[in-house]
Amino acid sequence: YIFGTGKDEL
Amino acid sequence: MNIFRLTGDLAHLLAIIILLLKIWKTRSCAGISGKSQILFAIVYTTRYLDLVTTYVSAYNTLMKIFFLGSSFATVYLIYVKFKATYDHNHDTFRIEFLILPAVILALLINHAFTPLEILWTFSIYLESVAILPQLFMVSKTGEAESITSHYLFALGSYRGLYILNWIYRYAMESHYDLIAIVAGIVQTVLYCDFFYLYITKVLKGKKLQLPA
Repeated sequence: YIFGTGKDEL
Repeated sequence: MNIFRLTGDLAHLLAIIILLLKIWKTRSCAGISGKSQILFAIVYTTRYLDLVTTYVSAYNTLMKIFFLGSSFATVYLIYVKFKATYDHNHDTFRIEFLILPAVILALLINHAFTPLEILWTFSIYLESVAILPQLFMVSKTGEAESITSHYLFALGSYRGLYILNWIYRYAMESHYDLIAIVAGIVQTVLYCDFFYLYITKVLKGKKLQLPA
C-alpha cells in the first residue's frame, strides 16, 4: 500500500 | 485479518447501526452528542482518503464506504432532519480543544511527513478523544438512555478488541504501529468509567445513572 503495511486496518 | 480485528470491526459496525436506528426509529437525537459525531466524520474523512488511491480488499473498501456514509448520515440526522430534538444545552464540549492538539501532535509525531500520512496520524489521534463530547454530555445530563449506552459499549469495545488484534499481530507477525497502539489504549481507557457503569447498572436492567 502507499503507507506500507499496517494501514490495512480500519 | 484475525478474529480480534474482525470482531472489533463488527462491534464498530454494530455501534454505528445502533445509533442510526435509535435516531431514525425514535425520530430524535436526544442524549446524542452531535459534536462527537462531527469528530467521527472528520476522523473517517481524513483516514479513508486512501479509498481512492489504494485498493486493499473488498472488505476494506466496503467498510470504509459504510463508515464514511453512516457518519455523514448521522451528522445530517442530528443537525438537519431532527435538529429540533438536538440538545444544544448539554452538548457544549469545545471540540476545537480536541482538534487543534491532534493537528499539532500529528505534525510532531508521525511515521512520515507526507500529506496522507499526516492526515492518517491526525485521524488516529482525533479518534482517541472523539467520544469525549458524548461522555461529557452523559455526565452533564447525569444519565443515558439504555440504547445510547449499548451504542457506547459497542463503540468502546471496538478499539479494545483492536488492542487484542495488535497484541496478536505483534506476537504472530511481529508487526506493530506504536501511534495506533498508544492512541487506541488512550481511547479505550476513556471508556473504562463508562464500562464500569454499563456492566454494573445497564446489564442489570437499571438505567445508566451517573452518581449526582
